[in-house]
Amino acid sequence: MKLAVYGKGGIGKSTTSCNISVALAKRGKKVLQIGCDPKHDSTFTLTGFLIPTIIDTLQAKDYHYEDVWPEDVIYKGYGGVDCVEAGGPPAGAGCGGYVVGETVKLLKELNAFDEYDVILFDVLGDVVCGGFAAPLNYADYCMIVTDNGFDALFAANRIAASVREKARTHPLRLAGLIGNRTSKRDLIEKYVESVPMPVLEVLPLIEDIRVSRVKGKTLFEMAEKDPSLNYVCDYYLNIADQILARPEGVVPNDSPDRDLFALLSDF
Amino acid sequence: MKLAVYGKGGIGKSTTSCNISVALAKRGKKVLQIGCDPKHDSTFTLTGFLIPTIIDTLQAKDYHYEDVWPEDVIYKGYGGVDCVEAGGPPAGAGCGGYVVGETVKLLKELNAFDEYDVILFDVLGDVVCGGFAAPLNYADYCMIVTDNGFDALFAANRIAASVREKARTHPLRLAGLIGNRTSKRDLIEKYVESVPMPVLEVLPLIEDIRVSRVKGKTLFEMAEKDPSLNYVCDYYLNIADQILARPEGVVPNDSPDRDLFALLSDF
Ligand SMILES: Nc1ncnc2c1ncn2[C@@H]1O[C@H](COP(=O)(O)OP(=O)(O)O)[C@@H](O)[C@H]1O
Ligand SMILES: Nc1ncnc2c1ncn2[C@@H]1O[C@H](COP(=O)(O)OP(=O)(O)O)[C@@H](O)[C@H]1O
Ligand code: SF4
Ligand SMILES: [Mg+2]
Ligand SMILES: [Mg+2]
Repeated sequence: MKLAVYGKGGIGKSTTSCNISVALAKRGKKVLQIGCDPKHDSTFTLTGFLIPTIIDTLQAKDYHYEDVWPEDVIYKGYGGVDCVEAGGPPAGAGCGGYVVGETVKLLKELNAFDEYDVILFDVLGDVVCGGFAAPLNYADYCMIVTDNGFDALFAANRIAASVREKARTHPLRLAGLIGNRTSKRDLIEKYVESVPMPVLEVLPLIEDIRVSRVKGKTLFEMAEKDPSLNYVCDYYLNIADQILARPEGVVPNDSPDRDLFALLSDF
Repeated sequence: MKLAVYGKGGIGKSTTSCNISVALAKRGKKVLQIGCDPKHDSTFTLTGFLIPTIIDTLQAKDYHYEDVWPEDVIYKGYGGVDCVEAGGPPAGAGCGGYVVGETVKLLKELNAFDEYDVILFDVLGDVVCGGFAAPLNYADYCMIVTDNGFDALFAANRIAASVREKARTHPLRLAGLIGNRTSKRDLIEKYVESVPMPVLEVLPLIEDIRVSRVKGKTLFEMAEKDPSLNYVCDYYLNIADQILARPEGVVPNDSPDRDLFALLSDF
């Protein structure tokens, strides 16, 4: 099963992805997480450090694929989750799509693309052009991380539109929204009323989650020493369990942009 | 003179751009603002509504450039500023670079690209791939809008790297940073210490600026009825005056990503 987690930059995609990956591993799955964000810090709380990107490694090897070994690009993270950072296009040049394409190609050459129960792509969702939509070509489900604000929901709608576009030619479904860092849900509710899709979970702002990034640890690792954090892990286990149940998912009917402005913004 | 305003999504690029455009017009310049963000609301506070995007218009005319008149795509905004929305690539397909390229091509065909004293491109800066770097090909100066947080400064560094890349083949300089919605400057100061560049202005979070978007008006238009807002307009006039003075600018020496994480984030 392949998952793609999208959302606006800074919304909590990577934090959420790392914890979902560990939750899936807790359910006995062999998981690979692939970061697809120019910020290339997707797997930081799984490994505790910034792993080199695929492009870094390929450049160091002068693009000789035959000289690249799995351990050059796949790093072991917490909970048995394997980690890869695709990174982003070089600044001012190149294309996000090329980077994702190269990453998948290399993993296939290393026979590392089909040996996992779950592969999770963590993807920047601010643009969702042809390039950044590339992970959707491989995904069975897309999950969108959003808060209760206009900008993140506008990005969510473009992501939903991309899923609809790709679902015409790929077996892709939208599993739903993950609300994050918010206790309010009024705009999220308004949005899903006009563009029906499941809301898998809504996580409030939790200081321990913010701290997890400073510590370079997932909530699961922190909960080993502080069991009072188990309630936070339950959010992520709940998401993992819903995905493992192979939900129907939806082919969303995104809202026209103008309607979205009228619906969600205080214009 | 051509300007490119970049920054992370939601940082305040469009609000800042519209007010800078009016400030330049107050100084007697004929200004065109071109929005280059999939959110296509760049010129909203200049016009008070969402103008159709270039791609919308071209599609409506079946891409017959000869049937497109200037008034189909160029809308009159407040203070005599003309407005164009390039928009973004269709969700899940296409390329941000194509949209910008088509926009400039069309404006040149309409003899509208060289009749302005200033053209200001308002560009989404989360990715700065080859596509979203396209406006830098036309710009004399780039300005980067940031707050005092890690994500926006990480984006700023990638934008600076793109300017350095483009400055090798174009007469482009980085005019500097515009801090926005922040009263703290410690991370901004840390960043410019390691990557020297001017800080043109720092605007705190001002409720009237947030409200300006709700009202669909620039601060200049609001100050007509409420002169106590003149102090806010002064921030933008200060930026405009610095740019009109044709500063030296810099070819920034962006920081390697890993250093940036060590420098700015609380990892
Ligand atoms: N529910 C939450 N509560 C508090 N902080 C959060 C939460 N989710 C994410 N964060 C924090 O938000 C910041 C951005 O998260 P990150 O996962 O890096 O975002 P993205 O991958 O979308 O850019 C991090 O500092 C992270 O710790
Ligand atoms: N200095 C400021 N103080 C308060 N609110 C601001 C300020 N600058 C921008 N905003 C608000 O921030 C939001 C995002 O601004 P916008 O210009 O649309 O961002 P961008 O174009 O970068 O996506 C808007 O609601 C705007 O009114
Ligand atoms: S397809 Fe997307 S990532 Fe690739 S160059 Fe174009 S805008 Fe950039
Ligand atoms: Mg991330
Ligand atoms: Mg904008």
